[in-house]
Amino acid sequence: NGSQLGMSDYYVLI
Amino acid sequence: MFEARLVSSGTLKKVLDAIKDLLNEASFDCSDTGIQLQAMDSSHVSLVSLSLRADGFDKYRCDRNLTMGMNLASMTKILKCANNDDTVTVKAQDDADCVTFVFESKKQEKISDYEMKLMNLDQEHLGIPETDFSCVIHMPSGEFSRICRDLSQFGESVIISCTKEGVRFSSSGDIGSANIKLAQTNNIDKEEETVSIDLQEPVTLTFACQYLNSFTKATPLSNRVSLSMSANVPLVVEYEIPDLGHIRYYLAPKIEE
Repeated sequence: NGSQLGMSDYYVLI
Repeated sequence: MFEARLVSSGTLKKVLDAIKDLLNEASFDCSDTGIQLQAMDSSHVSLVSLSLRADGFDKYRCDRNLTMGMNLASMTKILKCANNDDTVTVKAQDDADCVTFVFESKKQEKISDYEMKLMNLDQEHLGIPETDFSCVIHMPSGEFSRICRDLSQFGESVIISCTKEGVRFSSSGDIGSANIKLAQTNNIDKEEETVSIDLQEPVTLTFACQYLNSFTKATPLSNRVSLSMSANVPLVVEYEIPDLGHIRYYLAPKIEE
């Protein structure tokens, strides 16, 4: 089913 | 002093229903332009972004920026005490450690107030850049909800594939497989029932059903939904809240192992 990416793979904390 | 009033408690109940599947608690950032909320679910796979404009409220006052951390299960208990057609006013003093919900019945014969303790929550704001998406699908929110519900019977993931011909939702698992194709429609008479696709280039991405189903809890807020996709960024599922704002959900895709 594939592995799940997370928000931190795309966006950085500000 | 912060004070925000909505004629219908039902709207606030729907907003809460749209976020409480994904979030146990959340910080509501209040300023003179309105109320914003941005929070990730506990697994950090999805993100909720809520915006309620000040001019969408029947009365709105916010003298100083205020962040109200709320336990959403507690907020749910309080909102259950309101009838949908009660007016709701949310009030807090500057630097307060509690918030008050005041419910007024239509004829003003019953007025109740509930005070809730606020929480200090860690603020984890993510910077989300403006994105030009490869495709944006506009469709009826009820149809999207139905598709997510139907396909989640077959597998844990849904593949969304968008081309100029239309959009295809697929799922497969132990019992078999399912495919739902939606073509673009040109039904001008019933605009709210149309499916439209703005396509720059075709995109195919895989997403976990569990999160998509949580997003569809926003369906009562809007009869339309948009799905925005590009190859290397999270899906954005957006519901416009008429005359009040919007709720957006971001979901990271699954990738081949």
